[in-house]
Amino acid sequence: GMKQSSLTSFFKTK
Amino acid sequence: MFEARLLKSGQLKKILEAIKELLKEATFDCSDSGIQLQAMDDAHVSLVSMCLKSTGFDKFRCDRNLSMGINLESMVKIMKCCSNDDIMTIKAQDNADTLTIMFETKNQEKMSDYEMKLMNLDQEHLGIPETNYSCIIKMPSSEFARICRDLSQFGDSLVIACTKEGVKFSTSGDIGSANVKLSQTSTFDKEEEGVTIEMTQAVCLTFACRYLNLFCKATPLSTQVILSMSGDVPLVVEYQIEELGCIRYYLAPKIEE
Repeated sequence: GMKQSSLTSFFKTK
Repeated sequence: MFEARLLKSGQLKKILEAIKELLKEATFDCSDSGIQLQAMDDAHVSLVSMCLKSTGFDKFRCDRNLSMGINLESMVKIMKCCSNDDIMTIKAQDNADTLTIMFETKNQEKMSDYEMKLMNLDQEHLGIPETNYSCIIKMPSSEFARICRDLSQFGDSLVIACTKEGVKFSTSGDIGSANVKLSQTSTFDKEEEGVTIEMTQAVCLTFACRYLNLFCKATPLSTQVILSMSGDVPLVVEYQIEELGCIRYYLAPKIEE
């Protein structure tokens, strides 16, 4: 199955 | 002092319609270059990045950088009180806790003003890395909206596969499966009516239909939409707002468990 990834695993907090 | 005058308030109305279902509240960062907004939805799956250039306004003045926390639902209520071709002015003093929104009809026979309380929002700014995307698809925004709407009837996820030949949107669910293929347009009268693909490497990614449909609320802002994709990174869905700026949506892909 597929699961939704989180945007924060791609973009880091400034 | 911050003051911005927009000749067509309908533009801001459409912008709010395009973000209000993803974001309850957002910080509008004002500087002399314009107004910027960057915010993620509560689930941290998507991000809205909006930029309105100061040169796109009829008048624009921003003496000091200003961050205005705005409840979007409240602002939508105020925007419902104007006609699309009313002239609008938004105004705030430095360090103000309210924003004034004024509407005037073209003939100036009706003037109205609304004062909205500003909020203190915790800002979480994300650094979005510069990316050379493997596939950049330009297509009519209405076509993209149509495909997202049609295919989301069949499943929760949409697979977008881009090759040199074209782009394929696929989904499947309880009742069966659906595919829509678009080829690059060979001849078109206007650029925005065609489908063009710039590709260095084929890409296939899966995304949640729900978010794509929410992004399509921006369709009235632009005749064209630009989809940028690379393997295993978020999709970018971009709508250019004529002369004023753009809205970009970022969407994290679905990945194999």
